[in-house]
Amino acid sequence: MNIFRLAGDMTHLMSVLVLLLKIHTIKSCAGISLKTQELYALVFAARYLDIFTHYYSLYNTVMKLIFLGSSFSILWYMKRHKVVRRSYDKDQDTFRHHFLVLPCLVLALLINEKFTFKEVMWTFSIYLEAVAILPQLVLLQRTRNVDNLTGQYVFLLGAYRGLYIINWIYRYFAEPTYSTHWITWISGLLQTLLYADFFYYYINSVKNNVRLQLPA
Amino acid sequence: AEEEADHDEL
Repeated sequence: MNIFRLAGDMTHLMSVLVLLLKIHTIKSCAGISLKTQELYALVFAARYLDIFTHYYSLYNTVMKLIFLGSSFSILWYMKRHKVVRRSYDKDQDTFRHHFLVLPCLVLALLINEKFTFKEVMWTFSIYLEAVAILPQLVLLQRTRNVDNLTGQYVFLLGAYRGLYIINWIYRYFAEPTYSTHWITWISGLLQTLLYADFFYYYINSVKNNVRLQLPA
Repeated sequence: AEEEADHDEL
């Protein structure tokens, strides 16, 4: 464990807490893509299959439970909670996210480190996470002004994998036994690049203290 | 069996 990895996990944790805070306190999920939340729940379900079979550290297990619990409770809020679900704008959240799942699954079957069920599912989760933010980014383009909490949520979610990239670079040079993980590295890089223009507009809006507005 | 590729990250 290095500081970059810890910073990445804490940033990721902050993103789900910001989202839960938004939904739980103001009882609204306006501007949040349910499709992205569904994809993330699938990512965690596929990635953490080994949560009870392969104990790595207490930290890892606790964090996996937090990410699984938070992503499924966000789904519950957005689909079942009588007040929150009314603020979900399904007419705007139209990205056909099913078209992301199958290609990622096929790619995981073709390109993986080991052709076992758990490894293919883990690889599937890596590919899917790289594109899971797309419905949310499309929704942000549509909803003209983005509220602060939603902007912070997307920013933190994008930043966490960026910190993981620094963690991989650090481990590559610092840990002689650290082997190459091209699948994780390339997917993580693509994932972070998807946020590039969002980061640009978000940082500008924070710097100039103006509402975040993505160009149409 | 060959050691499962242990994914030690989240």
